[in-house]
Amino acid sequence: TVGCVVVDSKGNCVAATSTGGLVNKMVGRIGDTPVVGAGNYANHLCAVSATGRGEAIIRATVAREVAAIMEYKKVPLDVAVEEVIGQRLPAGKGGLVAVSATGDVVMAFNTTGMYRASMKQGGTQEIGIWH
Amino acid sequence: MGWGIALHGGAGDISKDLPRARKEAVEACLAQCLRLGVSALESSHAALDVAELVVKELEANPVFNAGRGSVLTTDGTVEMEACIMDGPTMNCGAVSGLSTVVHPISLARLVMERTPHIYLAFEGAEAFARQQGLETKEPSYFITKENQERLARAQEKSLVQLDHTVYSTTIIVAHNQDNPGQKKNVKQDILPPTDPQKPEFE
Repeated sequence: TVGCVVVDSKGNCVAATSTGGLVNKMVGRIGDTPVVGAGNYANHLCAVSATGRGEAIIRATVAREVAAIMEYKKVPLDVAVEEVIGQRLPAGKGGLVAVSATGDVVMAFNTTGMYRASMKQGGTQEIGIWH
Repeated sequence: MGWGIALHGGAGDISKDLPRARKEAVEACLAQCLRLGVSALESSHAALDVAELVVKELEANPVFNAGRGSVLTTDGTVEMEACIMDGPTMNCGAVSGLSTVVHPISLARLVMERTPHIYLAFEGAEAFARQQGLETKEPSYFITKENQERLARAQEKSLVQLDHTVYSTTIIVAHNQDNPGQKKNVKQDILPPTDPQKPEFE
């Protein structure tokens, strides 16, 4: 799976995700990526692109969960992401990249690694695989 | 407020002894895609355009599991899927079951912008792509030798797995070759069950 989240200088957030799915999956199997709110979601607060074990991400409604926690608990993006990746998505099942309308950029995962890269305006780029 | 961008190429049990060539290829692709996105943002491109542009670049590189280089179904075919969502309007588009569309993310965006729907799948999605004039290729374009080997190894062990996993996560067999009507449980042999009383057979 690959994904990209962007917040522009006006605070508009967008999430985009694309995948081939799982190796040896059954024909016709739908994963989390096209299920809005599971593998991909964006609203006026944030944009989230998730990756990992699709069945677990769908059960946890990962992408929407991040946005809902921000909205209902009035917490910043990194706090919402930590709650979802750290407590709601079972260990070893995936990760996500996310941006907020106020310009925060977060990348988190509870697997051994996630191929990732990020940058903020005026900041330095981050490219990584493991913690 | 300044702009921000993040992208990923998948998460999973990525082994620390990843072959050097693969590690360098992955990091080079991530850096190239990040540069592409940053330069588009610095040129004041809209967030929607930037996200699609970066994901198209990731789809084009067979090092990742999307577009060209997608992993294979149990039949050895590709069934790609994608989704795009615009935060301010909450407009979104999603597609599944694609086997000829070079950039699934672009088709997802056309579903969002040119249909009254959100989600199109399989024959309908493929027909819509052709109707919209999106670039399509023969299914073989998407299939790489590495993924054929990956499928063969997974099938030897009756595994369904993430593309990064090097046999390190055993996942429930979604079908039982001996008795198709039954699921066959496979014990997880790397990650300890989250609940020792109820082993996690997914």
